[in-house]
Amino acid sequence: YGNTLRTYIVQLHPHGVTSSSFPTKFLWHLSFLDQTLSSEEDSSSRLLYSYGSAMDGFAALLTETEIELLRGLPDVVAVRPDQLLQLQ
Amino acid sequence: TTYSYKFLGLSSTTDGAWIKSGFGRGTIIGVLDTGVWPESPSFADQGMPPVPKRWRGMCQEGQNFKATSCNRKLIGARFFIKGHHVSSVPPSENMVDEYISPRDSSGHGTHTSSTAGGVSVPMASVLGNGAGVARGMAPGAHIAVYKVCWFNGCYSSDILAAIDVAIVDGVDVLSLSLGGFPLPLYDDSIAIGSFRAVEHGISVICAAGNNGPIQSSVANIAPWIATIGASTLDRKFPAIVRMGNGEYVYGESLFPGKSLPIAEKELELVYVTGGNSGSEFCFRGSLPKEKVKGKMVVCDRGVNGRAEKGVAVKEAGGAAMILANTEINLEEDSVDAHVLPATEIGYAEAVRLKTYMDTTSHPRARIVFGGTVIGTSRAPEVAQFSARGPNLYDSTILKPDVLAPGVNIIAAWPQNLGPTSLPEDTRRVNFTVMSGTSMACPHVSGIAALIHSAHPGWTPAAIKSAIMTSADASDHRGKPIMDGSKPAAVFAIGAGHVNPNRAIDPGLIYDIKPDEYVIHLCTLGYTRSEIFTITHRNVSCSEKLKMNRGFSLNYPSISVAFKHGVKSKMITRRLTNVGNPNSVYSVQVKPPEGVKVRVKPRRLIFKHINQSLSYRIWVISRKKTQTKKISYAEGQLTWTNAHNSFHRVRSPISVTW
Repeated sequence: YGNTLRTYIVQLHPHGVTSSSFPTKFLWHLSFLDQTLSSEEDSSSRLLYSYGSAMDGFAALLTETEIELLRGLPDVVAVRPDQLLQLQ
Repeated sequence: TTYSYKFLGLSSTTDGAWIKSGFGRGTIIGVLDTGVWPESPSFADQGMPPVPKRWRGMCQEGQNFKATSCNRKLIGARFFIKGHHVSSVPPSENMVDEYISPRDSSGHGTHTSSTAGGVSVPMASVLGNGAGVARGMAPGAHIAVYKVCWFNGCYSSDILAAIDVAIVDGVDVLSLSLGGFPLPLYDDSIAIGSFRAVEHGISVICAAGNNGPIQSSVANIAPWIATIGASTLDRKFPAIVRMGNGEYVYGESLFPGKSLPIAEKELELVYVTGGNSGSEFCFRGSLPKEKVKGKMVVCDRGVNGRAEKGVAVKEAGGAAMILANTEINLEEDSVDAHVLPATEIGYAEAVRLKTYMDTTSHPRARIVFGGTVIGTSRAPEVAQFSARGPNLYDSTILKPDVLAPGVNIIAAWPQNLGPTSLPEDTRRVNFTVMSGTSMACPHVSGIAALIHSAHPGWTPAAIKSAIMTSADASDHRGKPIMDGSKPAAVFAIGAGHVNPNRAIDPGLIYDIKPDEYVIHLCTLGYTRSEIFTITHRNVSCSEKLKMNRGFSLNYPSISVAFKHGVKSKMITRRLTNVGNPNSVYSVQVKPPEGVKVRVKPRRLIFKHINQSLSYRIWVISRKKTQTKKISYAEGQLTWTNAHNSFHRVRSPISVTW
């Protein structure tokens, strides 16, 4: 499963140490992906959503290996796999 | 809906919640669901006020959906598909197109949106059944639709994106008729997203889930969410089975019986069992044509869809169907607009019918359709499927919070589907019937919108308190709300059944500031990082708890768990006067069995509006021995205004050992 892409919700510290150096949250979130992905990967194709109101963070397509890398970054609060809910 | 607003006492002529709130004018309800069918008459905008200036949302174009599809009623529509799109979903076997736009492909979102805020539509019905003027609970409110659910479900990444946008758009109420199983709050994207929404003053209303009557099945359990269970109406659609022996079995159906000559004809009865094909459940392709052709087929409820069983019977040449409840459904009838003459019978009736069939060589029956009957049955009752407490992750918060109508709700329906929503159903209707806590949720969303319109300054916690403390503990006959054959427990009904006319003027409210939820999470033993995940607040629980010794969340219901030999608990509550100045309230307590309850003070004298006063409750266990088996008891605590009996502020008490 190490290389299988899955959707994860990555929650960041709202006032993370790196956040102030980016003009928008979207760019900040992209930079997180850039740090995680190999250099030839286009991080924008992996970024699904950039959250700023309901949560600080993003949803992205990631492998388990990349998730482990992300978890080690200082501004990452939590990483959760996308969940499928149902109508009731 | 064509009837539930009347059942809840909402009237456009007498002074009640609709008049006091201007029908919810100016309030914006955001509905996270399967989208909307904008051409439905329930979303027409005649008589609607202009779009509020604070609205920041949009009408997102997409497949079969133009920016002009929105109007002054449906002020926003967006869709969120990225989470769904990338999740290697196998190609759908569904023959219905799934619109890549806010347009509703499956009907659910159209139904729930119209229940919350649909405008008046005269002469609405499902094939002539349940006819009346259809109205949402807040017919004057604006609706913004966020499509997050697709044919295979709703991804949390899409849901979170919708909540994220809805906060910025400026909705006042969020209605989420979706969920799953209870989760710890730090793993629950709805809980996390809705905490921020509540911080922004948005009321979040969620379905409790349909996993009842299993204990601790209730989902969406965050204390800042209003969690809604489902109840029945006193409206019936009798479709009685007359067996060949002359005896009758009560059933219900929305099939327009008298319109087909075969509908009420006596037919041979057949119940196909044996083998592994699921013929007793009437799976598609499981019924041998030679056995069922021209006959009335008995199908057990469960596993596949109720209406789908009718299609299976029809495909196999069957002429009619009796849908037989199994033990888990008991006597609950969730009716459908079947594709052939059909009726649904309760479990006890199913046993009688099958006994007749087993003891008769040529069993026969006919269905006698009785139209729509209102007011003759006890209601509300708890829907069997409605999820139950106790709360799996927080014994101090009673869930569900309240019940609202969720069985046989007739509301708006799209034109791409028949009333059963099955692709084989070529009929087209503007309204259809659905059941679920999904249907209960938007009733409360609409009621929250009414309260928001009447009291724009109230917090989401105040609105929720108003709904909970004014809820009815008894049914429309003044008798206990029933759950099957027994009076319902608080774990089924929470604070009771919604009463919008009382909720709009509750007298007192239990308000909660977002910071208090954080302290509450500390009392539960959540770690700093878990609390940060949920609330985005960096807190030291030891400091918080030091500064708030003996803290109790100011929740409108009371739930106590005696664990680890603890025999006594002291909890505090704080009431705020939103009624009249110079109001005096006295307390009445009905203690749970095996428990002594002391309240101090026993009288609260409010001199001003918005004045807050606190009281303490000591809950003392009188049980001598503790067994390993978990046991429960329940009671209630009510503050009654000495001069205004309308203001009764009731909190259920649940105790667990």
